[in-house]
Amino acid sequence: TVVQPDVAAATRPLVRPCPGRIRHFKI
Amino acid sequence: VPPGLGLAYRELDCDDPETEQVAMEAVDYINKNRNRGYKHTLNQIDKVKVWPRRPMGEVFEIEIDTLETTCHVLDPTPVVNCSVRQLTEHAVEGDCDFRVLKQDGQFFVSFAKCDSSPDSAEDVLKVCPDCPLLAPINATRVVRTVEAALTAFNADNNGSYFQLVEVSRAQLVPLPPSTYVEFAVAATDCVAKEVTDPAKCNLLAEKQYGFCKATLNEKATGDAVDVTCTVFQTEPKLPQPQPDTYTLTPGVASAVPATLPANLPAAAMVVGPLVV
Repeated sequence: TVVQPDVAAATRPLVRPCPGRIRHFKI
Repeated sequence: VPPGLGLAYRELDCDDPETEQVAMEAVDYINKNRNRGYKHTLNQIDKVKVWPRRPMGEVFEIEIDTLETTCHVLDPTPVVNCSVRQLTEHAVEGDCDFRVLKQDGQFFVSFAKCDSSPDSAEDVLKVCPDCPLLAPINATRVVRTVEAALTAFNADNNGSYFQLVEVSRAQLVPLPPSTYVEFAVAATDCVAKEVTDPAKCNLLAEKQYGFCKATLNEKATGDAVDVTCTVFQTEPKLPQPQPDTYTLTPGVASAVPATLPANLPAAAMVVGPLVV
């Protein structure tokens, strides 16, 4: 993402809140 | 509605400990209220919304994915000790929608709807080209295998005559030509060695269930059946609170016989699982 030095880039969550983690395997 | 209060739901992280607690309550509810098939375990939380509930409490609207374990629902083993059915065994998943009320730190399931479906044949064969797929439980070979296995089990059994409760799963194995089945059984008031007409036997008032795994090998010299059954310890079932609406797919509908005479002799208490 290219931004101007004094403009804060939009922050995106590092982890999507949903769906959650897979505990075993996905079928 | 007073202005400003709103009726908006709050969003919660699917891996939030509170969400996970609700999901575990939902899975526990599934396992306590199914009476056929296998216990399920939580695989993934898909969505969660938390609605305020007046005068107090919150309602969790939650969607979860579950996976079938190898423990039958009649097996008293806690689900945490049950293995998840692997892809190579043709795994089955469940998709469930729940509404769970949380009030004063307690959970109450008010709605539950689950659909279960096996993995696709393509997916199974992709990871294991030679693995046998699930077969219809009314297939001729399956029915023949269950009948032969139950007959063999009862012939070797010195106690009660056991009758079939349900066929839980079946696989047709191409090489060597054989049929693998898993089925649930229940003790009756007949003595296995003395039964002449099984139709006249009645389930015991204090139910005693068992779970069997059997293979019928088709040989040129004739069929050979190999069966192993585990008889579960009897335990009184406490009544579970029922939700207002509770829907299950036909595949998970009740198979346990309804009412039985109350004056039948009680089952003998078995200490720990008995493998015959």
